Amino acid sequence: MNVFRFLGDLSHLVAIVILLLKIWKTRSCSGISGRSQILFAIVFTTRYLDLFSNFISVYNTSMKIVYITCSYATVYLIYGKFKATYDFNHDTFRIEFLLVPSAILAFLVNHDFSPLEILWTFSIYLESVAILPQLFLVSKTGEAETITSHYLFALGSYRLLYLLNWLWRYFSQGFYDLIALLSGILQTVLYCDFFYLYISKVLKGKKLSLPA
Amino acid sequence: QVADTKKDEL
Repeated sequence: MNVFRFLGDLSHLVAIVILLLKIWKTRSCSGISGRSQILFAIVFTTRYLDLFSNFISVYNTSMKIVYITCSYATVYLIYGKFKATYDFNHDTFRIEFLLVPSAILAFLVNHDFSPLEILWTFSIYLESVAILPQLFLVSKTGEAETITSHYLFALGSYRLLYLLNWLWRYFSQGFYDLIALLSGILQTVLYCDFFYLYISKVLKGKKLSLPA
Repeated sequence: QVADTKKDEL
């Protein structure tokens, strides 16, 4: 495991924990898209089905369990415990527009036409666009709390770091996976606009607000 | 060597 891969995992973990803590401490999930969180729960569930059949390392297994557990906990906090603070009116992105094309594409373009492989591919495609409901929510309300911005920045950095990891692996081991690579590029590109706003505003101490 | 990502990455 190279440093980019490790920092990527760490960044992903930080993002997930920031979100959970934000909701827990403020007792509110306003500004957070429950729909994106449902998509992430689906992503982790379909990707880590090999959890019990395919052992890689203690690190790998524990991270998978932490990601899955945290994503379900987040969904529970939004739709259960702090439901009263959830922004139903603004979180209106139609997730079937992401789920259906990802599923169709996973059936058409995959490495191997087997159930586990298709589900893994589906999770990769879905993850690349799963943040769209959240970005849609931010653009609809025109602003994001600073802590939400930190969450989005950590979550976006994770795939960017994985891209560097794949570049590293390509040159050092000749390893590459086009499905993961192209999806990872799309996923990172979707965050570019946000990265720009984050660096130009949030890091200078201002709240992230979009121009009217 | 392709299609190994799922085995060791997250």
